[in-house]
Amino acid sequence: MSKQSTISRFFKPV
Amino acid sequence: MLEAKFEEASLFKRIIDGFKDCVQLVNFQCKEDGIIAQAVDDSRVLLVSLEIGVEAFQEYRCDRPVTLGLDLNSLSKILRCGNNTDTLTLIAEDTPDHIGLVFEDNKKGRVAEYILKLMDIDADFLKIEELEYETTISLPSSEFSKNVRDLSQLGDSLSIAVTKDNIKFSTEGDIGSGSVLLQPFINMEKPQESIKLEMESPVDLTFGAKYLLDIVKGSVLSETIGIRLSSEAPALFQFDLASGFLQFFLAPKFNE
Repeated sequence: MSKQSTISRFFKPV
Repeated sequence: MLEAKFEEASLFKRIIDGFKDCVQLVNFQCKEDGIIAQAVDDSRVLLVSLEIGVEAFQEYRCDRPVTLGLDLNSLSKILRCGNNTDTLTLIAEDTPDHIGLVFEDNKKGRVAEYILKLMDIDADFLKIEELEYETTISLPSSEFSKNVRDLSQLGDSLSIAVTKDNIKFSTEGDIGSGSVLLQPFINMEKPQESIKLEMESPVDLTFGAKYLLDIVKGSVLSETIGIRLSSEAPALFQFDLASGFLQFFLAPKFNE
């Protein structure tokens, strides 16, 4: 079973 | 004061059509050196990053930075009112609550003016780091679109595996499975039809098909798509403009 990662895990707010 | 004139309205229409189906509310930041925009889809899986350089415009003037909060559904309604070959000028004051869109057909002397109310959009601006990618490929955007559309009929997830010799798109679903294998080649006469592959180490990543179906809509902007993959970062799918780009950063699925 695969799990979807999110953008927030990689990019942080300026 | 912002005055940004496209030689043909079709360019701005295609830019908006390229990503309006995955994000709705977007802050467009207009500065002296062009317009940038960024938005993340509601599920926080897909990040869209747009840059339109000054050279994409016939005329461009932006006296001081201004942010335009646009509802892309509403913007699209107005963009449909203009003809593709009209010029399109975007006009905004320094602290605007609306934006003007002026379509002009110089041959007929026809001028159509629309006003769109702006939205106050509370969205973080994310810092997009220069990421290190293990693999960079480039292929015709029509080829990429076909593979995504064909395979997504069979499964919810789509894998992209790259080795030094080939690129493999594949999926598995309830009714069956499918794969498309591509080998790099250079077409000297039609370089845009080439398939290029640069690889440091093999990658095999899985993505949600529904997000890839959003990304392929960017194909209206460019005959080729650049894809950069890393096992440690969101994949980058990029469509280049004559000046600027439309980028999609897509977070992969991981095996638990």
